[in-house]
Amino acid sequence: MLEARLSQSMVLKKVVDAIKDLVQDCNFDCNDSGIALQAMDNSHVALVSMLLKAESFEPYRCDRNIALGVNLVSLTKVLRALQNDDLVTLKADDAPDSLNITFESSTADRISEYDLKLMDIDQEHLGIPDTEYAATVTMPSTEFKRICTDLQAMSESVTIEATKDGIKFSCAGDIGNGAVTLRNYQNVEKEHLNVDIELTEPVSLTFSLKYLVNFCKAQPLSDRVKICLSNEVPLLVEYLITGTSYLRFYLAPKVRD
Amino acid sequence: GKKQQSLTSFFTPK
Repeated sequence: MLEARLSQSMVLKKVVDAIKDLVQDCNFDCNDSGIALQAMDNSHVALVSMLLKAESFEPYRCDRNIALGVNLVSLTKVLRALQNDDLVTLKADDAPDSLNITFESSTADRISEYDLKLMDIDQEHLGIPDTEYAATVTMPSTEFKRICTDLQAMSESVTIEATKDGIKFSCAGDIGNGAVTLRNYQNVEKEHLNVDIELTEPVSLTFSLKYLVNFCKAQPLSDRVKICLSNEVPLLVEYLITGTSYLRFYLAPKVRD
Repeated sequence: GKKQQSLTSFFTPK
């Protein structure tokens, strides 16, 4: 059986809020190392990959592999009841029909209990090749969100170019062109504002802004975001959750027709 | 114009 208690319960809500517009039904795959999720969007352009490691929970117990087939719209309805400092506990049998979710207020004077019906989801797992990315950019997540949102107002697509001079996000639309360039930036006092660009070779790739803006719904999870690029392979956008738990998004590029 | 690639051409089922 599964029993997993999360003190940073808002993490669960933020993860679900970040992915529910991209994927609807997905398996939460539980085993002794933690709770994982991998799901592609309907158009097979983007992929969500989440891992909440066992260390993120206290206690965490899962004796065997359990797949929790969850409709995220339904889970969102349950998570509406979650309040800021609540502890959340997830419980399920080995072959569960439902997921038991308990919220406890930090003062332990309120316990809310929900059973969410589960579904059988036949989901293919994709092998994601280990990639040495040509460019890795770590930057404030709010900045990334602003750039994507601003450029989406002008165009459907953005070209991301990483060179030794910086990282340039540019777009061309009916009303004209726009571009934002970021350079390496170090702020010793406010490290969360740093822009770190690691480059082994120049990269230029084009992506749909609709998906990137969607990924930015994960912004509340972390004040930093990591963007990994290599020519002619999918983009990786990563938000670290707590410790080494993560939420990753992959996006296939657009290529010249 | 540019054409959207599919992720399945990069990542294959396990």
